[in-house]
Order: sequence, then structure tokens, then C-alpha cells
Amino acid sequence: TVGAVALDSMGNLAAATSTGGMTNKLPGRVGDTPIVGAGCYANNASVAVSCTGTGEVFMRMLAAYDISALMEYAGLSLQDACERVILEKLPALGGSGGLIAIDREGNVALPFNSEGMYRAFAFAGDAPNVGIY
Amino acid sequence: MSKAVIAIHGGAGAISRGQLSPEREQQYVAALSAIVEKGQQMLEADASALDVVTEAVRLLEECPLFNAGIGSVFTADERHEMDACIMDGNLLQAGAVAGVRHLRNPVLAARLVLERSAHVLLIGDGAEQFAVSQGMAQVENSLFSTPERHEQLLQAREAGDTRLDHDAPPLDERSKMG
Repeated sequence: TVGAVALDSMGNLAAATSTGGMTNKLPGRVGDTPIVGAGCYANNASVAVSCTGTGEVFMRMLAAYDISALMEYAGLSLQDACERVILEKLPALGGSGGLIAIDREGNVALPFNSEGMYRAFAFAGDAPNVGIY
Repeated sequence: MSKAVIAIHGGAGAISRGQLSPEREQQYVAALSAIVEKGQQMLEADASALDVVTEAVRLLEECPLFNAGIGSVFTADERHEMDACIMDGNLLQAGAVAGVRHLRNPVLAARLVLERSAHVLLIGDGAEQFAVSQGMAQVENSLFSTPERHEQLLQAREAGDTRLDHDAPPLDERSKMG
């Protein structure tokens, strides 16, 4: 799975996610990627999110929207919302993976609970950060 | 106004730096660097967030290292079925496709659904027909295959399980096992 989230100079957020799914999946299986609010979500009022991992669990959690809801309704920071979803709720349901998120203030979060994740981020005018974890 | 910013990911799984040769790791770093820098340049030129994430994901789909577009994993019947979604946080508009097999860049099809349909999610043949009606070309499903992903399928079959993007080491790293 791959994905991108961005905040532009007008203050607009967007998210995109694309995937081949899971190796050896049954034909016809659909994961979280194309389900709005599960694997991909963006709302200028809160956050843009793109997820990767065990899709069925992200779907059951509505993981991407859950980040937004925790921020919008419970007042959590981006970091706290991401930690709640990826480090607490996801493993509790047996899920593995992570997400990338940018909030409307331009804060970036890249949490994951799997062994590793490939990701990168870059602010306009700054040196990019690239990591394999 | 906050500073414009982009973040990208290339999937998750049991990646182990110990399983990656320096050359292979450099390939991943180079790919991620090039794509995030492209997005950064677009943002610096005042491109919209929607255009930036579209282009970043299109480029990730074009890179065979990652599980999307070219380099997608195999289904149990040795084909590729791909899903994609895009969402505009400004207007809360979204477009998505699922189970597409012949669209080179599923994210571009999702963008078409967002911009030119009354729907949010189109699947399978209907999604492909819509994309073609909007000018997208169809490609052979084998375009998305790589030897690494096929080997990953054989391993998953043998184990009787499904696997995340990077749960299998690259082919050139497996032969190093003692």
C-alpha cells in the first residue's frame, strides 16, 4: 500500500491511498484503502490520513476517520489521536500497520505498530526526511 | 498560515534492516526521496494538496518496489486487483475504485470518480468502464507483476496465509540465509 497526505499553501488538506491489497488474498477482497474513513480520509477541520496494514481491522475501526473524530470531538492532539488508534486500538483488535497524517496546523504524525514502515515527509523549503523503520 | 507539507508512505510489514542489503535500502530511499521531493516542489509552486497527493501516489504506483500499481501483490488466483481512494479535505469530496485489474494508475481513476461522477466508490468492471469512458487506457494485468511478488505469493500459499506489503524479504536477500 502506498499513500500521501498534504497541506497546501491555501490551508487545504488532501489524502490519497492506493494498494494491491494483501498477498494471496481471495479474488474480490476489498480492503480499507478505498473505504472512505477507513484507509483514507481528509477534512480541513481536522486532519488528512492515509493508512497501511491489515485492512480488515482498519475497516472495523474506521481508523482514518477515528483520528479525525478524536481530534474534532475529544480535542486530542494529532499525536495523541494517532497513538490512541495505532498503538492502543489497532493492536487490541489484532491489527498491524500504520498511517501518515497531517493536521490543519501542519503537524505531521507517522505512527506504526508493525515491524517496519517506509515513509517520508517534507515541509516546503526544508530538507526532506526519509526513513525505513 | 501553516507551512505547506507532504508526507508519503510505501507500506508496512515485517521490514528488517538486517534483511535489506545497502543497495536495496538505497533503492527504497532514492524512490521515497524523489517522490517526496516532487511533492515538495509542487507545494512550493502553490499546487493544491489534491494535485500533490494525486501525483505522489501516481509516482508510487509507477515504482515496482511498492505494493500498488506496478509491483502490486498477487491474489490467490495469480492476478492483481487494485484499490485506490482520494479525498479533498476542503469540500469533503471523495472518489475511490476497488478491484480494478487493467488501469495502470488506480489513483487517477479514483480522481476521475471524485471529479466526474455522482458517486464515491466504483468497483470492478464498472469502475474500469467508467475510467475508460473518461479517457483512461486499459493495460494487461501482467503489467503489474514482478518476480518478487510472485515469489511472495508462492511463500504465502505454502504457509497458507496472507501477507502485508513487506512481509517477505526481497529475492536477492533470501539466498543469503545460512
